[in-house]
Amino acid sequence: SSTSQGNSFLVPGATMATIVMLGALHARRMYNDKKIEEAREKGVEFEFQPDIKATFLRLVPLRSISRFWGFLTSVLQSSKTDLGNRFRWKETRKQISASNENISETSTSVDALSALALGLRRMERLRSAVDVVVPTLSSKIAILERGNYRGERERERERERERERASERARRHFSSELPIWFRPHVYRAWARAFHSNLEEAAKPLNEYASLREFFVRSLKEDSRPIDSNPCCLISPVDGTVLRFGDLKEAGTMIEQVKGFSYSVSSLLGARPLLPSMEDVQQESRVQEKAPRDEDKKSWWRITLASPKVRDPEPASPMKGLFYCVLYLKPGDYHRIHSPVDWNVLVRRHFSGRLFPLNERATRTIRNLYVENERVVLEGRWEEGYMAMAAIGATNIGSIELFIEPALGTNRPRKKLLHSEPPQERIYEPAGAGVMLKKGDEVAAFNMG
Amino acid sequence: STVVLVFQAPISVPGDESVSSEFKFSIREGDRVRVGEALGR
Repeated sequence: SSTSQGNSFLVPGATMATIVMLGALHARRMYNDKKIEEAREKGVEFEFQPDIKATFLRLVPLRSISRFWGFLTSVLQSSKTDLGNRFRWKETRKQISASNENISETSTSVDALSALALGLRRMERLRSAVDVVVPTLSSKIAILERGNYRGERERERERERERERASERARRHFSSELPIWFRPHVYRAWARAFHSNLEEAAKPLNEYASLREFFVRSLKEDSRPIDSNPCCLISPVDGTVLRFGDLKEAGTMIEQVKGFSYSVSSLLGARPLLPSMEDVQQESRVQEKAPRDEDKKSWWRITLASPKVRDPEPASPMKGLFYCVLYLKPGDYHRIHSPVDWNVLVRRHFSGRLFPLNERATRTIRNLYVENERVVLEGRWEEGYMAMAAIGATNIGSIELFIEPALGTNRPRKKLLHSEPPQERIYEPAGAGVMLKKGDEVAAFNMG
Repeated sequence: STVVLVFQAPISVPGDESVSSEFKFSIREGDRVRVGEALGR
Protein backbone atom coordinates (compact mmCIF):
# COMPACT_ATOMS: atom_id res chain seq x y z
CA SER A 1 0.00 0.00 0.00
CA SER A 2 2.95 2.34 0.76
CA THR A 3 4.32 1.89 -2.79
CA SER A 4 0.94 2.52 -4.34
CA GLN A 5 0.57 5.60 -2.11
CA GLY A 6 4.09 6.68 -3.18
CA ASN A 7 3.14 6.26 -6.86
CA SER A 8 -0.14 8.05 -6.49
CA PHE A 9 1.76 10.99 -5.00
CA LEU A 10 4.59 10.76 -7.57
CA VAL A 11 2.49 11.25 -10.72
CA PRO A 12 0.80 14.56 -9.78
CA GLY A 13 4.13 15.77 -8.32
CA ALA A 14 5.98 15.14 -11.61
CA THR A 15 3.16 16.70 -13.59
CA MET A 16 3.17 19.77 -11.38
CA ALA A 17 6.96 20.06 -11.67
CA THR A 18 6.74 19.90 -15.48
CA ILE A 19 4.03 22.53 -15.62
CA VAL A 20 5.97 24.83 -13.26
CA MET A 21 9.14 24.37 -15.35
CA LEU A 22 7.31 25.10 -18.65
CA GLY A 23 5.69 28.13 -17.01
CA ALA A 24 9.08 29.41 -15.85
CA LEU A 25 10.57 28.92 -19.34
CA HIS A 26 7.65 30.76 -20.92
CA ALA A 27 7.90 33.62 -18.39
CA ARG A 28 11.63 33.94 -19.08
CA ARG A 29 10.95 33.93 -22.84
CA MET A 30 8.33 36.67 -22.44
CA TYR A 31 10.75 38.71 -20.26
CA ASN A 32 13.47 38.40 -22.93
CA ASP A 33 11.06 39.39 -25.72
CA LYS A 34 9.90 42.40 -23.67
CA LYS A 35 13.53 43.45 -23.13
CA ILE A 36 14.18 43.16 -26.88
CA GLU A 37 11.04 45.17 -27.65
CA GLU A 38 12.11 47.97 -25.26
CA ALA A 39 15.62 48.02 -26.70
CA ARG A 40 14.24 48.13 -30.22
CA GLU A 41 12.05 51.08 -29.30
CA LYS A 42 15.18 52.86 -28.02
CA GLY A 43 16.66 52.24 -31.47
CA VAL A 44 19.19 49.67 -30.26
CA GLU A 45 20.24 47.43 -33.19
CA PHE A 46 20.96 43.83 -32.18
CA GLU A 47 24.09 42.24 -33.54
CA PHE A 48 24.24 38.78 -35.00
CA GLN A 49 25.23 36.30 -32.29
CA PRO A 50 24.94 32.59 -33.07
CA ASP A 51 24.19 30.54 -29.95
CA ILE A 52 24.08 26.91 -28.92
CA LYS A 53 20.31 26.70 -29.54
CA ALA A 54 20.80 27.65 -33.19
CA THR A 55 23.36 24.88 -33.55
CA PHE A 56 21.07 22.46 -31.72
CA LEU A 57 18.21 23.36 -34.07
CA ARG A 58 20.20 21.87 -36.94
CA LEU A 59 19.89 18.47 -35.33
CA VAL A 60 16.12 18.65 -34.75
CA PRO A 61 13.91 16.96 -37.45
CA LEU A 62 12.10 20.24 -38.22
CA ARG A 63 10.54 18.99 -41.44
CA SER A 64 8.87 16.05 -39.70
CA ILE A 65 7.66 18.40 -36.95
CA SER A 66 6.31 20.78 -39.61
CA ARG A 67 4.52 18.02 -41.48
CA PHE A 68 3.09 16.61 -38.25
CA TRP A 69 1.87 20.12 -37.35
CA GLY A 70 0.13 20.35 -40.72
CA PHE A 71 -1.44 16.93 -40.18
CA LEU A 72 -2.51 17.91 -36.66
CA THR A 73 -4.18 21.17 -37.70
CA SER A 74 -6.11 19.46 -40.44
CA VAL A 75 -6.94 16.21 -38.66
CA LEU A 76 -6.98 17.02 -34.91
CA GLN A 77 -10.48 18.42 -35.15
CA SER A 78 -11.88 15.37 -36.87
CA SER A 79 -11.10 13.21 -33.82
CA LYS A 80 -13.73 15.35 -32.04
CA THR A 81 -15.98 14.88 -35.02
CA ASP A 82 -15.39 11.13 -35.19
CA LEU A 83 -17.92 10.55 -32.42
CA GLY A 84 -20.39 12.90 -34.06
CA ASN A 85 -19.69 11.33 -37.41
CA ARG A 86 -19.93 7.84 -36.06
CA PHE A 87 -23.35 8.73 -34.68
CA ARG A 88 -24.35 10.24 -38.01
CA TRP A 89 -22.86 7.22 -39.78
CA LYS A 90 -25.18 4.98 -37.68
CA GLU A 91 -28.07 7.20 -38.80
CA THR A 92 -26.98 6.82 -42.40
CA ARG A 93 -26.68 3.08 -41.98
CA LYS A 94 -30.21 2.95 -40.51
CA GLN A 95 -31.48 4.90 -43.52
CA ILE A 96 -29.64 2.51 -45.84
CA SER A 97 -31.13 -0.57 -44.11
CA ALA A 98 -34.59 1.10 -44.20
CA SER A 99 -34.24 1.71 -47.92
CA ASN A 100 -32.96 -1.86 -48.29
CA GLU A 101 -36.17 -3.06 -46.58
CA ASN A 102 -38.36 -1.14 -49.03
CA ILE A 103 -36.20 -2.44 -51.84
CA SER A 104 -36.67 -6.00 -50.57
CA GLU A 105 -40.46 -5.35 -50.23
CA THR A 106 -40.60 -4.08 -53.80
CA SER A 107 -38.54 -7.03 -54.93
CA THR A 108 -41.01 -9.45 -53.24
CA SER A 109 -43.88 -7.76 -55.04
CA VAL A 110 -41.88 -8.00 -58.24
CA ASP A 111 -41.36 -11.72 -57.59
CA ALA A 112 -45.14 -12.04 -57.21
CA LEU A 113 -45.51 -10.22 -60.53
CA SER A 114 -43.03 -12.49 -62.30
CA ALA A 115 -44.81 -15.56 -60.77
CA LEU A 116 -48.03 -14.13 -62.21
CA ALA A 117 -46.35 -13.66 -65.60
CA LEU A 118 -45.21 -17.30 -65.34
CA GLY A 119 -48.77 -18.40 -64.54
CA LEU A 120 -50.03 -16.38 -67.45
CA ARG A 121 -47.53 -18.05 -69.68
CA ARG A 122 -48.82 -21.46 -68.48
CA MET A 123 -52.39 -20.42 -69.17
CA GLU A 124 -51.24 -19.34 -72.57
CA ARG A 125 -49.80 -22.73 -73.21
CA LEU A 126 -53.02 -24.33 -71.90
CA ARG A 127 -55.11 -22.20 -74.13
CA SER A 128 -52.67 -22.19 -77.03
CA ALA A 129 -55.44 -23.80 -79.12
CA VAL A 130 -57.62 -20.85 -78.41
CA ASP A 131 -56.17 -18.69 -81.22
CA VAL A 132 -58.63 -15.90 -80.74
CA VAL A 133 -57.37 -15.13 -77.26
CA VAL A 134 -53.71 -15.85 -77.71
CA PRO A 135 -52.56 -12.67 -79.55
CA THR A 136 -54.05 -10.27 -76.98
CA LEU A 137 -52.73 -12.30 -74.04
CA SER A 138 -49.19 -12.53 -75.41
CA SER A 139 -49.12 -8.78 -76.06
CA LYS A 140 -50.27 -8.26 -72.45
CA ILE A 141 -47.53 -10.53 -71.15
CA ALA A 142 -44.93 -8.74 -73.26
CA ILE A 143 -46.09 -5.39 -71.81
CA LEU A 144 -45.87 -6.82 -68.29
CA GLU A 145 -42.38 -8.20 -68.90
CA ARG A 146 -41.25 -4.88 -70.34
CA GLY A 147 -42.73 -3.20 -67.27
CA ASN A 148 -41.03 -5.73 -65.06
CA TYR A 149 -37.71 -5.29 -66.84
CA ARG A 150 -38.01 -1.50 -66.59
CA GLY A 151 -38.91 -1.88 -62.92
CA GLU A 152 -35.85 -4.05 -62.41
CA ARG A 153 -33.62 -1.48 -64.07
CA GLU A 154 -35.27 1.29 -62.07
CA ARG A 155 -34.65 -0.59 -58.87
CA GLU A 156 -31.05 -1.20 -59.83
CA ARG A 157 -30.60 2.51 -60.56
CA GLU A 158 -32.29 3.38 -57.23
CA ARG A 159 -29.94 1.01 -55.40
CA GLU A 160 -26.98 2.58 -57.19
CA ARG A 161 -28.16 6.08 -56.32
CA GLU A 162 -28.69 5.05 -52.67
CA ARG A 163 -25.21 3.58 -52.49
CA GLU A 164 -23.80 6.77 -54.04
CA ARG A 165 -25.65 8.99 -51.56
CA ALA A 166 -24.53 6.87 -48.60
CA SER A 167 -20.88 6.85 -49.66
CA GLU A 168 -21.04 10.61 -50.36
CA ARG A 169 -22.40 11.19 -46.87
CA ALA A 170 -19.68 8.96 -45.40
CA ARG A 171 -16.98 10.73 -47.46
CA ARG A 172 -18.15 14.13 -46.26
CA HIS A 173 -18.34 13.05 -42.63
CA PHE A 174 -14.94 11.40 -42.56
CA SER A 175 -12.95 14.32 -44.04
CA SER A 176 -11.01 16.43 -41.50
CA GLU A 177 -13.80 18.59 -40.13
CA LEU A 178 -14.44 20.32 -36.87
CA PRO A 179 -17.87 19.83 -35.37
CA ILE A 180 -19.61 22.99 -36.53
CA TRP A 181 -20.44 24.31 -33.03
CA PHE A 182 -16.77 23.92 -32.02
CA ARG A 183 -15.17 25.86 -34.88
CA PRO A 184 -15.70 29.52 -33.86
CA HIS A 185 -14.20 28.79 -30.42
CA VAL A 186 -11.00 27.39 -31.93
CA TYR A 187 -10.58 30.27 -34.41
CA ARG A 188 -11.35 32.94 -31.80
CA ALA A 189 -8.73 31.41 -29.51
CA TRP A 190 -6.22 31.47 -32.39
CA ALA A 191 -7.13 35.09 -33.21
CA ARG A 192 -6.68 36.11 -29.57
CA ALA A 193 -3.32 34.38 -29.30
CA PHE A 194 -1.96 35.76 -32.60
CA HIS A 195 -3.90 39.04 -32.97
CA SER A 196 -5.76 38.04 -36.14
CA ASN A 197 -8.57 40.25 -37.41
CA LEU A 198 -11.62 37.96 -37.67
CA GLU A 199 -13.90 40.69 -39.04
CA GLU A 200 -12.13 40.51 -42.42
CA ALA A 201 -12.52 36.74 -42.95
CA ALA A 202 -14.45 36.17 -46.19
CA LYS A 203 -16.66 33.39 -44.74
CA PRO A 204 -18.47 32.93 -41.41
CA LEU A 205 -16.15 31.18 -38.92
CA ASN A 206 -18.20 27.99 -38.78
CA GLU A 207 -17.64 27.42 -42.49
CA TYR A 208 -13.89 26.84 -42.12
CA ALA A 209 -13.68 23.06 -41.81
CA SER A 210 -10.26 23.03 -40.08
CA LEU A 211 -7.64 25.35 -38.59
CA ARG A 212 -5.49 24.77 -41.65
CA GLU A 213 -8.30 25.99 -43.91
CA PHE A 214 -8.95 28.98 -41.63
CA PHE A 215 -5.23 29.88 -41.69
CA VAL A 216 -5.19 30.31 -45.48
CA ARG A 217 -8.54 32.19 -45.50
CA SER A 218 -9.25 34.86 -48.06
CA LEU A 219 -10.57 38.29 -47.04
CA LYS A 220 -13.85 40.07 -47.67
CA GLU A 221 -14.12 42.02 -50.92
CA ASP A 222 -12.31 45.42 -50.74
CA SER A 223 -10.52 44.57 -47.48
CA ARG A 224 -7.23 45.44 -49.21
CA PRO A 225 -7.67 48.36 -51.67
CA ILE A 226 -4.83 48.36 -54.25
CA ASP A 227 -2.92 51.66 -54.63
CA SER A 228 -3.88 52.64 -58.17
CA ASN A 229 -0.91 54.98 -58.72
CA PRO A 230 0.66 53.45 -61.87
CA CYS A 231 4.16 54.39 -60.68
CA CYS A 232 3.98 52.63 -57.34
CA LEU A 233 5.01 49.17 -56.24
CA ILE A 234 2.64 47.71 -53.63
CA SER A 235 3.19 45.39 -50.71
CA PRO A 236 2.50 41.78 -51.79
CA VAL A 237 1.61 40.69 -48.22
CA ASP A 238 0.44 41.87 -44.83
CA GLY A 239 3.51 42.04 -42.63
CA THR A 240 6.31 44.00 -40.97
CA VAL A 241 9.08 45.72 -42.92
CA LEU A 242 12.32 44.12 -41.73
CA ARG A 243 14.80 45.57 -44.27
CA PHE A 244 14.74 47.53 -47.46
CA GLY A 245 17.17 49.51 -49.57
CA ASP A 246 19.15 49.49 -52.78
CA LEU A 247 21.95 47.13 -53.58
CA LYS A 248 24.14 49.81 -55.10
CA GLU A 249 25.96 50.38 -51.83
CA ALA A 250 25.77 46.86 -50.47
CA GLY A 251 26.99 45.09 -53.60
CA THR A 252 24.81 42.05 -53.94
CA MET A 253 24.41 41.40 -50.20
CA ILE A 254 21.29 41.95 -48.05
CA GLU A 255 21.76 42.47 -44.32
CA GLN A 256 19.97 39.72 -42.31
CA VAL A 257 20.78 41.49 -39.07
CA LYS A 258 23.54 43.89 -38.09
CA GLY A 259 26.79 42.00 -38.44
CA PHE A 260 25.55 39.37 -40.88
CA SER A 261 24.51 39.57 -44.57
CA TYR A 262 23.51 37.00 -47.15
CA SER A 263 23.88 37.14 -50.92
CA VAL A 264 21.01 37.88 -53.30
CA SER A 265 22.18 35.31 -55.85
CA SER A 266 22.20 32.56 -53.16
CA LEU A 267 18.68 33.60 -52.12
CA LEU A 268 17.23 33.77 -55.63
CA GLY A 269 19.29 31.01 -57.17
CA ALA A 270 19.61 33.25 -60.23
CA ARG A 271 23.15 33.97 -61.36
CA PRO A 272 22.82 37.72 -61.66
CA LEU A 273 25.93 39.02 -63.42
CA LEU A 274 25.97 42.12 -61.29
CA PRO A 275 29.32 43.69 -62.11
CA SER A 276 31.57 44.38 -59.12
CA MET A 277 31.14 47.80 -57.49
CA GLU A 278 34.32 49.19 -59.22
CA ASP A 279 32.85 48.27 -62.62
CA VAL A 280 29.58 49.92 -61.65
CA GLN A 281 31.25 53.20 -60.60
CA GLN A 282 33.57 53.07 -63.66
CA GLU A 283 30.58 52.38 -65.95
CA SER A 284 28.39 55.10 -64.46
CA ARG A 285 31.26 57.66 -64.90
CA VAL A 286 31.45 56.62 -68.56
CA GLN A 287 27.66 56.82 -68.78
CA GLU A 288 27.64 60.43 -67.52
CA LYS A 289 30.16 61.53 -70.16
CA ALA A 290 29.34 59.63 -73.33
CA PRO A 291 25.73 59.40 -74.49
CA ARG A 292 24.46 55.84 -74.38
CA ASP A 293 24.75 54.41 -77.83
CA GLU A 294 23.39 51.17 -79.12
CA ASP A 295 26.55 49.11 -78.84
CA LYS A 296 27.33 50.28 -75.25
CA LYS A 297 26.38 47.33 -73.08
CA SER A 298 23.82 48.16 -70.43
CA TRP A 299 25.80 48.20 -67.18
CA TRP A 300 23.12 46.39 -65.23
CA ARG A 301 23.24 43.08 -67.01
CA ILE A 302 21.22 40.58 -65.10
CA THR A 303 20.97 37.09 -66.42
CA LEU A 304 17.55 35.72 -65.87
CA ALA A 305 16.59 32.25 -66.74
CA SER A 306 16.20 33.10 -70.38
CA PRO A 307 18.66 35.46 -72.15
CA LYS A 308 15.75 36.93 -74.10
CA VAL A 309 14.94 39.11 -71.12
CA ARG A 310 18.23 40.98 -71.00
CA ASP A 311 17.73 44.70 -70.70
CA PRO A 312 16.66 45.55 -74.28
CA GLU A 313 16.43 49.33 -73.84
CA PRO A 314 20.03 50.64 -73.62
CA ALA A 315 18.61 54.18 -73.74
CA SER A 316 16.49 53.70 -70.59
CA PRO A 317 17.38 55.76 -67.46
CA MET A 318 19.97 54.37 -65.11
CA LYS A 319 18.63 51.39 -63.22
CA GLY A 320 19.35 50.34 -59.66
CA LEU A 321 18.54 47.05 -57.91
CA PHE A 322 16.33 47.41 -54.82
CA TYR A 323 15.13 44.95 -52.19
CA CYS A 324 12.51 44.74 -49.46
CA VAL A 325 12.16 42.05 -46.74
CA LEU A 326 8.67 41.58 -45.22
CA TYR A 327 8.01 39.32 -42.19
CA LEU A 328 4.55 37.76 -41.68
CA LYS A 329 3.46 36.96 -38.09
CA PRO A 330 1.46 33.73 -37.51
CA GLY A 331 -1.78 35.73 -37.13
CA ASP A 332 -1.35 37.73 -40.35
CA TYR A 333 -3.31 37.22 -43.55
CA HIS A 334 -1.14 34.69 -45.40
CA ARG A 335 -1.93 35.08 -49.07
CA ILE A 336 0.66 36.63 -51.42
CA HIS A 337 -0.36 39.12 -54.13
CA SER A 338 1.42 40.59 -57.13
CA PRO A 339 3.40 43.78 -56.28
CA VAL A 340 3.23 45.18 -59.85
CA ASP A 341 2.07 44.27 -63.35
CA TRP A 342 4.75 41.80 -64.40
CA ASN A 343 5.54 38.64 -66.37
CA VAL A 344 6.69 35.68 -64.29
CA LEU A 345 9.20 33.79 -66.42
CA VAL A 346 10.76 31.30 -64.02
CA ARG A 347 9.83 29.50 -60.83
CA ARG A 348 12.58 28.05 -58.62
CA HIS A 349 11.79 25.78 -55.62
CA PHE A 350 14.48 25.18 -52.98
CA SER A 351 13.48 22.40 -50.59
CA GLY A 352 16.06 23.49 -47.95
CA ARG A 353 15.40 23.45 -44.22
CA LEU A 354 12.52 24.73 -42.11
CA PHE A 355 14.11 26.82 -39.38
CA PRO A 356 11.73 29.15 -37.52
CA LEU A 357 11.82 32.67 -39.01
CA ASN A 358 11.06 34.66 -35.86
CA GLU A 359 13.11 37.58 -34.57
CA ARG A 360 15.37 35.39 -32.45
CA ALA A 361 16.16 33.07 -35.39
CA THR A 362 17.23 36.01 -37.60
CA ARG A 363 19.63 37.05 -34.83
CA THR A 364 21.17 33.63 -34.23
CA ILE A 365 21.00 31.47 -37.38
CA ARG A 366 23.33 32.45 -40.22
CA ASN A 367 22.03 32.40 -43.82
CA LEU A 368 18.54 31.76 -42.48
CA TYR A 369 16.71 32.85 -45.65
CA VAL A 370 19.20 31.09 -47.91
CA GLU A 371 18.89 27.80 -45.99
CA ASN A 372 15.11 27.65 -45.58
CA GLU A 373 12.59 26.11 -48.00
CA ARG A 374 11.43 28.76 -50.43
CA VAL A 375 9.80 29.40 -53.81
CA VAL A 376 11.33 32.12 -56.01
CA LEU A 377 9.40 33.73 -58.87
CA GLU A 378 11.51 35.69 -61.32
CA GLY A 379 10.55 37.82 -64.29
CA ARG A 380 10.24 41.33 -65.68
CA TRP A 381 8.20 44.43 -65.08
CA GLU A 382 8.19 47.72 -66.96
CA GLU A 383 11.33 48.92 -65.13
CA GLY A 384 13.28 45.70 -65.67
CA TYR A 385 14.09 42.75 -63.40
CA MET A 386 11.63 41.59 -60.70
CA ALA A 387 11.90 38.64 -58.31
CA MET A 388 9.84 37.56 -55.29
CA ALA A 389 10.98 34.90 -52.80
CA ALA A 390 8.38 33.30 -50.47
CA ILE A 391 10.29 31.67 -47.58
CA GLY A 392 8.65 29.02 -45.38
CA ALA A 393 9.23 28.31 -41.68
CA THR A 394 8.65 25.38 -39.30
CA ASN A 395 4.99 26.12 -38.56
CA ILE A 396 4.26 27.48 -42.05
CA GLY A 397 6.27 25.09 -44.15
CA SER A 398 4.36 24.82 -47.40
CA ILE A 399 3.89 27.38 -50.14
CA GLU A 400 0.99 26.96 -52.56
CA LEU A 401 1.32 28.63 -55.99
CA PHE A 402 -2.03 29.56 -57.54
CA ILE A 403 -0.27 29.93 -60.90
CA GLU A 404 1.10 26.38 -60.58
CA PRO A 405 -1.18 24.36 -58.27
CA ALA A 406 0.72 21.12 -58.98
CA LEU A 407 3.85 22.35 -57.17
CA GLY A 408 4.27 20.39 -53.92
CA THR A 409 6.42 21.83 -51.11
CA ASN A 410 7.42 20.64 -47.60
CA ARG A 411 7.77 17.12 -48.95
CA PRO A 412 9.30 14.36 -46.78
CA ARG A 413 13.07 14.63 -47.12
CA LYS A 414 14.47 12.04 -49.54
CA LYS A 415 18.13 12.82 -49.02
CA LEU A 416 19.84 14.00 -45.90
CA LEU A 417 21.93 16.61 -47.66
CA HIS A 418 20.27 19.97 -47.71
CA SER A 419 22.13 21.44 -50.59
CA GLU A 420 20.18 19.78 -53.39
CA PRO A 421 19.87 22.10 -56.42
CA PRO A 422 16.58 23.99 -56.83
CA GLN A 423 13.88 22.59 -59.13
CA GLU A 424 13.37 25.16 -61.84
CA ARG A 425 10.49 25.64 -64.25
CA ILE A 426 10.35 28.15 -67.12
CA TYR A 427 6.78 29.26 -67.72
CA GLU A 428 5.36 29.05 -71.25
CA PRO A 429 5.36 30.81 -73.61
CA ALA A 430 9.13 31.32 -73.14
CA GLY A 431 9.96 35.01 -72.86
CA ALA A 432 6.39 35.95 -71.93
CA GLY A 433 5.62 33.50 -69.09
CA VAL A 434 2.63 34.14 -66.83
CA MET A 435 1.21 37.68 -66.91
CA LEU A 436 0.19 39.02 -63.46
CA LYS A 437 -1.65 42.27 -62.73
CA LYS A 438 -0.85 44.36 -59.65
CA GLY A 439 -2.82 42.93 -56.70
CA ASP A 440 -3.53 39.52 -58.28
CA GLU A 441 -3.41 36.57 -55.83
CA VAL A 442 -0.22 34.64 -56.60
CA ALA A 443 0.40 32.20 -53.74
CA ALA A 444 -0.37 31.32 -50.13
CA PHE A 445 1.58 30.10 -47.12
CA ASN A 446 0.00 26.94 -45.68
CA MET A 447 0.29 25.53 -42.18
CA GLY A 448 2.60 22.54 -41.87
CA SER B 1 7.18 33.27 -42.98
CA THR B 2 8.98 35.93 -44.99
CA VAL B 3 8.73 37.48 -48.47
CA VAL B 4 11.75 39.11 -50.13
CA LEU B 5 11.31 41.37 -53.16
CA VAL B 6 14.28 42.17 -55.44
CA PHE B 7 13.61 44.48 -58.37
CA GLN B 8 15.16 46.92 -60.81
CA ALA B 9 14.00 50.55 -60.79
CA PRO B 10 15.32 53.89 -62.04
CA ILE B 11 17.91 55.71 -59.94
CA SER B 12 19.17 59.27 -60.26
CA VAL B 13 22.62 59.80 -61.74
CA PRO B 14 24.78 62.26 -59.70
CA GLY B 15 24.57 65.68 -61.40
CA ASP B 16 21.84 64.62 -63.78
CA GLU B 17 18.75 65.93 -61.97
CA SER B 18 16.68 65.50 -65.13
CA VAL B 19 15.84 61.96 -64.07
CA SER B 20 12.62 62.70 -62.21
CA SER B 21 11.59 59.02 -62.21
CA GLU B 22 14.02 57.96 -59.49
CA PHE B 23 12.45 55.18 -57.34
CA LYS B 24 11.97 56.01 -53.65
CA PHE B 25 10.67 53.80 -50.82
CA SER B 26 7.78 55.20 -48.80
CA ILE B 27 8.25 52.92 -45.76
CA ARG B 28 10.47 52.67 -42.67
CA GLU B 29 11.94 49.62 -40.94
CA GLY B 30 9.47 48.15 -38.45
CA ASP B 31 6.41 49.56 -40.29
CA ARG B 32 3.33 47.34 -40.49
CA VAL B 33 2.22 47.12 -44.15
CA ARG B 34 -0.84 45.54 -45.76
CA VAL B 35 -1.47 44.09 -49.20
CA GLY B 36 -2.10 46.88 -51.72
CA GLU B 37 -0.31 49.67 -49.82
CA ALA B 38 2.54 51.39 -51.68
CA LEU B 39 6.05 50.30 -50.67
CA GLY B 40 7.60 52.90 -52.94
CA ARG B 41 7.06 55.04 -56.03
